[in-house]
Amino acid sequence: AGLGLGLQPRGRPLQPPRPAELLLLLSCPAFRAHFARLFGAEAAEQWHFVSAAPDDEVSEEEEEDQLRALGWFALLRVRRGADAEGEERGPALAVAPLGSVAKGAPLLACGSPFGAFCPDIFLNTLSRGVLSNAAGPLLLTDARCLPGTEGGGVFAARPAGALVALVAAPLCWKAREWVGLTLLCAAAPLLQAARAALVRLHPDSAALAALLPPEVGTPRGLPLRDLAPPWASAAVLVECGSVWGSGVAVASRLVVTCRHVAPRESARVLVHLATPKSVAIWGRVTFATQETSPYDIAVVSLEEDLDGVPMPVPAEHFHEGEPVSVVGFGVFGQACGPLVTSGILSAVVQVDDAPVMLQTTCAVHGGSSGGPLFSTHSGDLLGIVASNTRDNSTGATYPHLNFSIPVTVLQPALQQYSQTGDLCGLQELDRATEPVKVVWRLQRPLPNAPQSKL
Amino acid sequence: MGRQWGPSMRSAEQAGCVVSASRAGQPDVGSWSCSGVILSRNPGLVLCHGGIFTPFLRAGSGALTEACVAFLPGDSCTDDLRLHVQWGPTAATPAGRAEQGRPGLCTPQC
Repeated sequence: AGLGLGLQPRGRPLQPPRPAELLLLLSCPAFRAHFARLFGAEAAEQWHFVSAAPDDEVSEEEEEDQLRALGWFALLRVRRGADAEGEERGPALAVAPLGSVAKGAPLLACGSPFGAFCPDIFLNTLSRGVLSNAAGPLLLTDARCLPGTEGGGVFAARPAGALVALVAAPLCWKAREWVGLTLLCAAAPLLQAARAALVRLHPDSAALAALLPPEVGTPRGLPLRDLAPPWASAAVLVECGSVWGSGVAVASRLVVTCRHVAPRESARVLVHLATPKSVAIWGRVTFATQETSPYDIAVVSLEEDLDGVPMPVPAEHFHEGEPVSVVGFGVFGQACGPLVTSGILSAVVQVDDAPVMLQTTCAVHGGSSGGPLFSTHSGDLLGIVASNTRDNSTGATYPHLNFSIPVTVLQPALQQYSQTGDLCGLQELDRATEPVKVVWRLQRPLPNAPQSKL
Repeated sequence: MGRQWGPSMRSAEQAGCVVSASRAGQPDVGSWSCSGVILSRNPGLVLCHGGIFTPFLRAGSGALTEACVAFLPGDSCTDDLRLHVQWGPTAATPAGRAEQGRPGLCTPQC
């Protein structure tokens, strides 16, 4: 049976395929509107959502079909099996209301890579990530999904086991770079659309509509709040002339970002807060490291206080393997709130027993530079994201290998400057030792040359 | 995975399924398939992705981008559409057959 292996690779045998009929095709207008805003118009050229099986050549026409169908879903009625009476109903599925899952909250995606190609092996494969961003019912997660998982369910840990969304496009490519994010359509508005469509198309289908799973918990009409964890609010968008990137508030009038975002000292900078939205404060670059410094850092002093923005606690220790989160304005910039991606602290590189570089497995994209790297559990600030990785020979970019400047390198100088206005500590960053430079040039450290005896 | 994922894993396992679409009488043309979510059992209601239906749309995929069209009736697809849904073991039913795998994927040494 199945693969002819005579084995049951995933426990008990699968159910035999059951015939079904199409009741209706449906889409969520709000999803399509947000999709057009974030991925349409001039951005359309950059984005591709091809979901083809590996050996399929995808023609332009097919790609256009896939794009048109991206936000569409289908409601099917499954024919009753011969022993329907004996079938278990299983636990009732519950749906999370839109907005009830916080940005950065863990999610579990469940889909079957390559669809019905090899269900014995791939049916209901799980993948974990977090809710990375949300624009109405258009959600993004960094849980890795593959072609064939379109339509698969995405579940939350809280409310426990609730269906949050369905996969709309597993692979997103921006400017031919895989961004490591999966596009989702929130389940609650989709099922509301299904209910409305069923009643209009099949007037006698009230019983069918009643079968659609209910939303759990919160009464309707709650205002959609940005539920990101408090530490995520410290991330800001930094705009300096035509260049923009991310940054993090470290004191009531102090923001740290990368030099390549705000390179010129005394240049005017506009800092956009994530919460409250649409608040922007002018500032000026009071320090930026030299090009020769391995620490790509700039400091911006603001003309007003950052009211209501929680200041992150700088970490003092780093633990390889600990869960971490990156918050930044990569991928969408100002078109969307900050993006949260999750991973682990994959390496802490030290020189003379002092951490000088952090690496993570979070997805980091262009525009994330200058943003904060947090410990997911404590919310402590671990570092400032400086770059991801590009293979110069192939031009390929690797979002999930990235480099941050440990906060322990910066904290004493930032504190000194914040309290006294003295830049001496920060200027030390321009005098980093050669071994630190070698590390940040991703070069192998030179072995200690044997001294000549002569 | 930690205890916090218990309920989600159970929900995912119970609700997860695959949906395949093919043309009646043309099994050799192959099928289109995707994942789905079982919304209700007995009677069975499944929600899956709409992408596998574009080859069957009578009016072509353009019908999906018409303004103010948020849903289409089932008969917007051609009559030769055949759908099958398959899910994991949930009930004591006779052993099933899985569709034979197609060559195309391998596990290269890396």
